Amino acid sequence: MKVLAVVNQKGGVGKTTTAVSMAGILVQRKHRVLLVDADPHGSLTSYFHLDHRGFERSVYSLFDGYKSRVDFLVSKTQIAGLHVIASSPALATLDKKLGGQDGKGLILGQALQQLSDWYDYAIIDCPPVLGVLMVNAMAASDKLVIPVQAEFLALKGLDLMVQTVAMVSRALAKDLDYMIVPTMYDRRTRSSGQCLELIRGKYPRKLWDGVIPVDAQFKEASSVGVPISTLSRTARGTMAYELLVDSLRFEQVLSHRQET
Amino acid sequence: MKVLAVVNQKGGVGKTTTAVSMAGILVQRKHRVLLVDADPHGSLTSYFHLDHRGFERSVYSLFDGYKSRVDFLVSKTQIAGLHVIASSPALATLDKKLGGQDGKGLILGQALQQLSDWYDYAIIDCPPVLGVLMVNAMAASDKLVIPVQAEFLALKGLDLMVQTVAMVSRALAKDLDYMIVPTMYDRRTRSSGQCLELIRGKYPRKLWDGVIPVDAQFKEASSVGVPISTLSRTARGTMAYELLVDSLRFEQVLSHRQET
Ligand SMILES: Nc1ncnc2c1ncn2[C@@H]1O[C@H](COP(=O)(O)OP(=O)(O)OP(=O)(O)O)[C@@H](O)[C@H]1O
Ligand SMILES: Nc1ncnc2c1ncn2[C@@H]1O[C@H](COP(=O)(O)OP(=O)(O)OP(=O)(O)O)[C@@H](O)[C@H]1O
Ligand SMILES: [Mg+2]
Ligand SMILES: [Mg+2]
Repeated sequence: MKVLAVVNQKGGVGKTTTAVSMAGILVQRKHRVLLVDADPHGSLTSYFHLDHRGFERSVYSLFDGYKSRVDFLVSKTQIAGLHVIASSPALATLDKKLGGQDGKGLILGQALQQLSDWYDYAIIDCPPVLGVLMVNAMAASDKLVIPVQAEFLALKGLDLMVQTVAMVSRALAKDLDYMIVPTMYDRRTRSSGQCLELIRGKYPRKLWDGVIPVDAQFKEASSVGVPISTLSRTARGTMAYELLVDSLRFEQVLSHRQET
Repeated sequence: MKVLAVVNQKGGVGKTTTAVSMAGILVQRKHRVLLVDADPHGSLTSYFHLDHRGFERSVYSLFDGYKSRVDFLVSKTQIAGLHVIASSPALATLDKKLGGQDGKGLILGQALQQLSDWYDYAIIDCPPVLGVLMVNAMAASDKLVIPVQAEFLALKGLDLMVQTVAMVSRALAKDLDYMIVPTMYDRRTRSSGQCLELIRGKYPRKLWDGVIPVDAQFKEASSVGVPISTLSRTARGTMAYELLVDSLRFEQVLSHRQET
């Protein structure tokens, strides 16, 4: 199983949209995908209409002494082959609850290990804040995707995010590979192109060579609770995420597994 | 001095844009305004090109045993009459650092009290996460503004945010008055109008009767580091925030203070 985390401390850059869109495409390509909602705000859980208020079976259970089988925490969605471990509002208390305790950064990774025969991919959606949940997601992942808007205000935040990745990587003694993905890209806005070039100048080997364009169909898809590729195979947003999944090159060749 | 906090656990809804835009309008109306950047990610600090990396004089100092004058923490911006207490990345460690300690919710409010003769308004920008910083901002404020996008995905998050306000209000034994403000409103998107009516049905006395429209000039303003009203008095975004400031009716009548 390959694990991917979608992170950025800036809010509203398309983290949840990226996690859901990539999962939708991988499932259409017949892979088995687990989405993990590590955001206390639970956008991904709401997206699939899994009411997370009363959820005993959530990511929070993993941090609350849950000892039995991790697959009991998994919920199905209306999309065949796409499962979710839901969020819980209680996740907002984790940083306070765990305080300065060491060794709490590997809890999510160890739990996902137990599911590695069940899924080809796990994609973790993160909250827009540096804390124990983001560190757990990074520790559990083989690759990071950092969505970013091509605007001046986002540039400083991107530097902060890259520094955070370096810091967590040192703390975990683990090489964290990441790709920067421009989202909500609007060719008509003059400054978008300039910002893109500034990012390319600073992170030439980490910036994806494509962009995710602005597409109103993302909102339509989220209001009916399906990934954009389920709503429309030819939407601009769908085609862009297809290219992103291709270029991440972490797609395992299907032949190693009997089709189930 | 009147204190306003801009809060929502959902990321990217226009919290920083709302704080900056309202401050810009109040300053043009000759009020003295203090912006407080309580977000570890520091979007507001970056907006005004106050590099927050090495900042000793930041909001973090208040939580780190700072004992001398609070006005030493204030930085000027290029806009006359508009000052800022900057953010610091160290704020990301606060929840962990303060852990379960009680009584840490009033630190920001007590500090701002010391500045009440210097400013007519203080506007606090918050991170998109429930934690000690958001609680401090709520405790310090006379009124809350909750920016929200008119989309289905945001509705569940709004319910969560309103529940959070009720919870914090009970914990602080203080009535927290709030107004829900639709942002990035796009009349062309079919579901916008439907969402607005759903919010109106649920929170009739709390929903503002206007909307902040989508306006590309917000991004232009942020790339040059000024509020939108400084860039253009006639921009749609400027006019909408003028109406919002009017309808918050917390604008003190200037006559009570000698013009300084
Ligand atoms: N490429 C796009 N084009 C148009 N709209 C988009 C695009 N990507 C995301 N959106 C919309 O932008 C909003 C924010 O996206 P999303 O919630 O995925 O961001 P996020 O980074 O997960 O936010 P948070 O920080 O709150 O977790 C949503 O309304 C979503 O539908
Ligand atoms: N009414 C609007 N029209 C168009 N763009 C807008 C509008 N309001 C905000 N924006 C843009 O949307 C993006 C997000 O806004 P902003 O950073 O203010 O949100 P936020 O809620 O503060 O995010 P965070 O959760 O990261 O703190 C910015 O690029 C901003 O310029
Ligand atoms: Mg999200
Ligand atoms: Mg902000």
